[in-house]
Parts: sequence; structure tokens; C-alpha cells
Amino acid sequence: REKRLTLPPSEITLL
Amino acid sequence: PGLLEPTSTLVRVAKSASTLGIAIEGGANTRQPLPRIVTIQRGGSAHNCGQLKVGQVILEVNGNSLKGREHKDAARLIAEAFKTKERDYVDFLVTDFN
Repeated sequence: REKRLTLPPSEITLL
Repeated sequence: PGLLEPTSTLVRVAKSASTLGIAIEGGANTRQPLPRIVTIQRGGSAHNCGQLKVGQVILEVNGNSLKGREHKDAARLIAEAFKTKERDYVDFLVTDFN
């Protein structure tokens, strides 16, 4: 659970 | 493989406009491991289709799993599926369960 929180947010791509 | 998850829905988006018109976030090694739809643009093919919704997570594109694909790779797969002349639609397997 804590490990997940350390993952970076994602960029957003418009398609 | 190929088995539909119980909460998943197959949505066929016809290429009815010049753009697909969705924005996605997420991908492998991010907080959102599978791409999630964050925007649906009015007038795009996805909006015209009427079956995709903001918040849905994309599991597969034309039968190709997005599991383990990083954001750019997933985005490229979707862009190529929309661009190819081989089909006049794109099949999305989506789920509301995140």
C-alpha cells in the first residue's frame, strides 16, 4: 500500500 | 487470456470523426497502472459513440492488453489503432472498476 503511494503520477495524453 | 473480466465491457468506437477525442492518464509504473479515461471531447469519435465514459479504465485495445505497458506505449497503441486504415472502428475493452 505504501509502495503504491510512492509511484509517480502519470502524464496525460490527448488522443 | 482473452477471457472477459466480469465487470468489463467491449465498446466498439466507429471512426466517425477525424479525432478519437479522449485523454488518458496512467500506465505501468505509475499510480494508475492501466490507462484511465480522463476527458472525452465533444465531437470526437469517442463522444459520438456514446458508450465510453470518463473514469473508465482501458484493459484492451483491439484485443491487445494494456497490462504492463507504460503510458507512452499505451497511448501509441491507441493512436495507431485509430490511425490504421485496416478497420473503421477501434474496439476498447473497458471497466468501471478501478
